[in-house]
Amino acid sequence: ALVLENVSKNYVAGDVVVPALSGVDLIIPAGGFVAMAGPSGSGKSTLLNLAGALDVPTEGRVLVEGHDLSGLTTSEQAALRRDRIGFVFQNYNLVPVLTALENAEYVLMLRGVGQKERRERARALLAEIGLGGMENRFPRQLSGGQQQRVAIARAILAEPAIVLADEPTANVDSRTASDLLALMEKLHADRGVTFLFSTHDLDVMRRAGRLVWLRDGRIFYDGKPDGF
Amino acid sequence: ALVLENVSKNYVAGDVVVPALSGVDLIIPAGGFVAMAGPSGSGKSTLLNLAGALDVPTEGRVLVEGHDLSGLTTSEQAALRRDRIGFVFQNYNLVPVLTALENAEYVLMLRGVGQKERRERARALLAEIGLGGMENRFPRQLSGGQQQRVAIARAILAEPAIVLADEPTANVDSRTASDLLALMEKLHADRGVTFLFSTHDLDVMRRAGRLVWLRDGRIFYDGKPDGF
Ligand SMILES: Nc1ncnc2c1ncn2[C@@H]1O[C@H](COP(=O)(O)OP(=O)(O)OP(=O)(O)O)[C@@H](O)[C@H]1O
Ligand SMILES: Nc1ncnc2c1ncn2[C@@H]1O[C@H](COP(=O)(O)OP(=O)(O)OP(=O)(O)O)[C@@H](O)[C@H]1O
Ligand SMILES: [Mg+2]
Ligand SMILES: [Mg+2]
Repeated sequence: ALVLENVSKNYVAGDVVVPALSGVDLIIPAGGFVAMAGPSGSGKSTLLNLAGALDVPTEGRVLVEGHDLSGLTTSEQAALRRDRIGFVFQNYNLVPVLTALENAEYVLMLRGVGQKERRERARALLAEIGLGGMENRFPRQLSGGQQQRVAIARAILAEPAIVLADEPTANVDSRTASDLLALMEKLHADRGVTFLFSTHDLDVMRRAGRLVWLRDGRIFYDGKPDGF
Repeated sequence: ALVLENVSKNYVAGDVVVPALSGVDLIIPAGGFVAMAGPSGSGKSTLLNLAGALDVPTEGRVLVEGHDLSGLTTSEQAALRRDRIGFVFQNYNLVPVLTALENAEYVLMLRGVGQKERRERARALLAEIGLGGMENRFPRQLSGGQQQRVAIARAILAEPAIVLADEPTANVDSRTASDLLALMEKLHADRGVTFLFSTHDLDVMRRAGRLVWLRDGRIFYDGKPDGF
């Protein structure tokens, strides 16, 4: 579903070049349920941004469902992001002037799903993740972990082929985190959605089928999460 | 150092009243090292905002170092926040147009500390928490956990009487979290700084001298963290 081929990403900060990723080779087959961990600053968000076509690599190639992202036009990339990829940002990126419901249903709206159907689906999902009764609130009227859950709802409601989630449980308690993981596992099992998510939480790592560990922009370990 | 006396906080969301805190009694003596936990949405951020004079209770009183906050003028409250309280926000609240160094040294600058001294102190602290060499970057040029650490540096650099920290380790790996906790413990032991911090992390909870557990805006447990 997702391939990174010898991917490097350099940022420029002032007169310093920051090698955020160096020579990363990663193959996530369709149907994978993969956790990514590593120290703060090791490159997890950078990798997810490249995988989600939100940024371009300095070297190497990123292929989503076989398409080399660099070969796609901007509108083709936008269509891919809308139709095939669900993204959960580390800082949620909710639209402040839209309610929780409107934020959650956003992708369905972009896809032209009818209002009645998308509202029902969004309402049901929000209730399932503990946000029942909060659908008409604005992001600023929600707690940190509630905003995070709206961002998750937005990503999964459209049942994309691939969900890329950046620390999706960082701001919730362990019980809520476990429920969110169960929801992701269910979507994976029922619909074959591919998941790649970063986390700092050992309990979350252990529930993944596979664990990729980053250090200083390189893959340090890629295999079963046992023993972590 | 901090007293909440029968504190309630209601928010209004549309035509619904949300009782974010109800009848909270909490005494944090000077020199306390107190963790606060509880489900997402249970009122942790609300409590910290009231304690830090960033918001006002609907009922009850908040006293900081014996001063009833409602009895202070706006400039007296601002002075209290500048001189006596360090605050770490759940979403960092860094100034986007200031560098990491400028963000960290901000409170010292407000207090009139000379540039040479405050730059040296800020640089040293940033290096100590793993941000050496990044002091001239802007927040957008830092990872999530790096931004969180700048926010922590800003709160503790000025060695306030009380540090209020909202999920200060949510976006960093367990090793970095442990180092940050050690730094907080050191400031507590050496300088008697009072700490009240919220967290979802069991390892962080267990290192506190006392654990306050919130549920639905009420205190559910207040005592030793053993057995959690
Ligand atoms: N725009 C930028 N300019 C310069 N350096 C950057 C920029 N964005 C990220 N970096 C650097 O690239 C490295 C990787 O950042 P990234 O955000 O991918 O880390 P991360 O693994 O997600 O960290 P965290 O766990 O703290 O979220 C870090 O050292 C960071 O400082
Ligand atoms: N401006 C607001 N308007 C309406 N309700 C609000 C507002 N701000 C917070 N709330 C609600 O108040 C309750 C407490 O929120 P608070 O942010 O204190 O929770 P929290 O314990 O910090 O949660 P988290 O662990 O997710 O950060 C939540 O139910 C939240 O939805
Ligand atoms: Mg990150
Ligand atoms: Mg909060």
